[in-house]
Amino acid sequence: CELQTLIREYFKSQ
Amino acid sequence: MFEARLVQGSLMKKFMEAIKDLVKEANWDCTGTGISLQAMDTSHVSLVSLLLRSDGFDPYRCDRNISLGINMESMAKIMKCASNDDVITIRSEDHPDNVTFVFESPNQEKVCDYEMKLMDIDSEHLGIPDTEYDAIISMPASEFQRICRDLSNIGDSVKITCNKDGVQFSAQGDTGIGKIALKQNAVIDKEDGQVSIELNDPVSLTFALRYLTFFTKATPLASTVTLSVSAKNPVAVEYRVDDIGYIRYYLAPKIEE
Repeated sequence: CELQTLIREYFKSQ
Repeated sequence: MFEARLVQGSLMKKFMEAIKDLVKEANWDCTGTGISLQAMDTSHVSLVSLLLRSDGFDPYRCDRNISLGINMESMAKIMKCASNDDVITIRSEDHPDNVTFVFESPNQEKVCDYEMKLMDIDSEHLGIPDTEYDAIISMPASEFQRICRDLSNIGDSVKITCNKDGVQFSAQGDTGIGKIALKQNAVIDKEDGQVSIELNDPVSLTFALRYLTFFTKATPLASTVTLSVSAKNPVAVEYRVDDIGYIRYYLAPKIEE
């Protein structure tokens, strides 16, 4: 099973 | 006031086509540097970032930094009213409620003026760190579009594997498996039509084809696309647009449970 991750988890919120 | 006149107006039409299916609404940030936009898609899986540098416009005037909150579908509809050879001017006041798009035919016999209401958009701005990528793959944009289209017939995801032999795109589905391998061209001078790979470390990552296919809507903007991949990080898909800027998309990889 593949899990799609959110982009926000990689890039910090400014 | 803000005023930006783009002689090659078709570029603005193409930028719109490249984002409108991915992003519903976004702020176009206008500063002395140019016009930029950063937005996540509605499911927050991917990010689009674009820059139109001020020197790509003639003239470009921005007295005060402003954000134009725009509904993409509405703007796309208006951009469709511009002819490919029109000159497009974007204009607004310093504290704008509206933005005006002016389309001039090349002989200036026809001038169209569209005013659009702006929205208040509270968008989250993400910081994208400088990353050392494991592999940077440059290839013809049309080739990447073709690969995404072909493998979408096989499965939902594409596994991108890059090693010293080249790059392989593979998809798997109920009907079977599809694999497309590209070798690096012998002449490495990044000319159009070339596949070139800068490899630091062999890498293999899986991405949703649905989103990569959205990204390939930018194909008319550039002859070459660059895929920057790094283990466990989002892929950066970049289309550099001659003389004006770029559009970059970031997509988080799928992780095996």
